[in-house]
Amino acid sequence: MALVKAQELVSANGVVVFSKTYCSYCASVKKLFNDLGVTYKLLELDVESDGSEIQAALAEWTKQRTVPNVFIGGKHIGGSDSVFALRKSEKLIPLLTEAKAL
Amino acid sequence: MALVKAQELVSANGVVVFSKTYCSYCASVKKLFNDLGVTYKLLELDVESDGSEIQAALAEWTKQRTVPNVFIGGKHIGGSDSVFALRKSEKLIPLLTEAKAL
Ligand SMILES: N[C@@H](CCC(=O)N[C@@H](CS)C(=O)NCC(=O)O)C(=O)O
Ligand SMILES: N[C@@H](CCC(=O)N[C@@H](CS)C(=O)NCC(=O)O)C(=O)O
Ligand code: FES
Repeated sequence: MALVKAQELVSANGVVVFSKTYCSYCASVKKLFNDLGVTYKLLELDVESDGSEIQAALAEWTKQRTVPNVFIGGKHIGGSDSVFALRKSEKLIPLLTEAKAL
Repeated sequence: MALVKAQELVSANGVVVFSKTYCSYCASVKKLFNDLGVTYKLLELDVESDGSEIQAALAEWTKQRTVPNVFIGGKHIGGSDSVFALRKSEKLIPLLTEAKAL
């Protein structure tokens, strides 16, 4: 079931990015994480067979229906704006390090 | 036929934005144009019944397969990066004025 699958991914991985392959906003978060050398679990919702169910489950769980949808250390971070805001305020790397993703 | 439809829209309108309703990159171009008070023709390719045909025709015609796909004064401008680059180099408003969209 989609919600359980999403929650298990989040508890099993320091960083999880729920994304879509064609989306530039998702691409910029992935690029940032790649440039920083972050270890992250990536789920492309347009490719996964249950992608739309996962997106609906995430909407229920986090109140966020959009992609990218990012979790760090089991905590819901938000979308691209939230990730880049953390980057700008120099809070991103501490969070990633604490989650052992860096 | 999709290519003729796209070309007719471009020749009949000072500014045309081919877009998708769910796309943040498209949203930022539309927001820029709205903030500037630009008159533009908007085609949401995920809503139009022949949207995918139009996107394929645009790819053929402009070599650009992505959205947003922007034309000003009949000239192919490109995507969001191109529009914001013109904005940054102060070339956007002159182009829009020349196209009588501002
Ligand atoms: N401000 C948000 C924008 C999120 C957003 O609007 N995402 C779009 C794609 S760019 C979306 O999920 N649209 C609905 C969908 O794809 O299901 C962020 O920073 O992540
Ligand atoms: N750098 C380009 C990005 C264009 C792009 O990758 N667009 C994506 C949506 S954000 C796209 O068209 N993906 C394929 C599709 O939706 O058919 C720009 O500035 O516009
Ligand atoms: S689909 Fe275009 S930015 Fe996300």
